[in-house]
Amino acid sequence: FTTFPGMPKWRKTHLTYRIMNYTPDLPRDAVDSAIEKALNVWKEVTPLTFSRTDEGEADIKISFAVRDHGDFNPFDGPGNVLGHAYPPGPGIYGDAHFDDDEQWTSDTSGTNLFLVAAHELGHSLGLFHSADPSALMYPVYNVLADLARFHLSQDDVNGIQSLYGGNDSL
Amino acid sequence: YPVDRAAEDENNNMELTQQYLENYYNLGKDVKPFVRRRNSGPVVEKIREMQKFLGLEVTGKVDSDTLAMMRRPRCGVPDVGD
Repeated sequence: FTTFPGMPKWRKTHLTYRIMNYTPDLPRDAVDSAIEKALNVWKEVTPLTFSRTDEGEADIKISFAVRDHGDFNPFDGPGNVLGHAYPPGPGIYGDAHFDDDEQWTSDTSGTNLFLVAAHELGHSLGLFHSADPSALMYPVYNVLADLARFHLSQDDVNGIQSLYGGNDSL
Repeated sequence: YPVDRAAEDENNNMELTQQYLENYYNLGKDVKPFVRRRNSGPVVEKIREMQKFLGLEVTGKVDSDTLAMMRRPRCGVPDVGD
């Protein structure tokens, strides 16, 4: 695993997130569920907790966008780049953006939102890319045959716990 | 015609490689076009760095496995930081 240069991380354990808009590809509750599940992946192995807010500022703002979307980091249309996210910090930092030119799905028939969200939210928490192909933080999208059996690799766990420590309640 | 097609494919592959290395491996946009075309010096080093990071065989050449990897969907955050 690697962390961002300078090792930015949240200096608190309770974080807020806000879903700014929705993809037309999925029902809203499917998006809500994918994001909540993605945050839980990290919550389970750290002291971090998350609560959702629907107005005002949030630590992690989640949005769907196409092409130029105001951060000088435009998306590229269908395929290739699926999303990006910023390391912990104020303002745009911590935010996760998803390319709405992808076909987002809850299963593996298109691009699975949960898998990409879990990866991007790893960036939002301070993880950079991993060179371990079995890691969630490996930069290339890996379709899982059985999503129900998803689990973080040891490399991901070591990475996030190097920033926040473990979940003492386990 | 087949010769032209091969040359066109090679150009496209180099274009893809340069873009990929610029986006994700900090290849300087100021690397001279001649160096880029010849696929030498800093470009080869960056190809090797990319192959090593992504778990590919490290050849320094844009082989079929490397091309296939560069065409796969991925995260837009670079693989190496500065």
